Amino acid sequence: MNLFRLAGDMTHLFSIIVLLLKIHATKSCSGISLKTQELYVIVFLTRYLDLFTRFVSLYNTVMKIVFIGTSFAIVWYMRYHKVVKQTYNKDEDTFKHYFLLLPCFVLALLLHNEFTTMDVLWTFSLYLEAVAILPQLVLLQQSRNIDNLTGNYVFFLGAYRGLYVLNWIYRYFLQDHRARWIPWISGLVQTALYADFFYYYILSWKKHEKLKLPA
Amino acid sequence: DKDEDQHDEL
Repeated sequence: MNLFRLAGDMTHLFSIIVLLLKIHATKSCSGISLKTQELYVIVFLTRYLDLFTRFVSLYNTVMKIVFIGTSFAIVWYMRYHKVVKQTYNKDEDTFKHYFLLLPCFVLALLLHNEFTTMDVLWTFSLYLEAVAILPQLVLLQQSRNIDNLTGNYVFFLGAYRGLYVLNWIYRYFLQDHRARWIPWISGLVQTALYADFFYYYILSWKKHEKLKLPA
Repeated sequence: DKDEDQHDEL
């Protein structure tokens, strides 16, 4: 464990807390894509299959349970909470996210480390996580006003995998010199997808203006 | 070994 990885995990956890805070405090999920949240549930379930079979560290186990639990809670809020679900605007959340599942699964069947159920699903979860933010970014571009909490949520969510890239650089050059092409490339694609969001987010922050993404 | 090492992150 190095500082970049810890910072990445904490940033990821913080993004989820910001989202839960927004939904719980404002009893609203406007501007949030349910499709991205559903994809994250699939990402965590397929990534943490070894939750009970392999013990890496107490930290890993606790974080895996927190990520699975909070992502379920967010989907539950947006689908079933009597007040929150009214604020979900499915007409804005238009991305066909199920179209992402098959290509990621096929790619995992073709490109993986070992052809075992665990490894193929773990690889699938990395490919899926790289593109899971697409429905949310599309929604942000369509929704006129992006509230601060939603903007912060997406920013921290994008920053976490960027910190993981630094963690991978650190590990490769200073620790085990092991090439991990699958997480590296997936993580870079994932971070790159946020590039224009980061640009407009930092621009709006500098100019103390409301965040607006060009359509 | 390979598999152990690969899945040690979140």
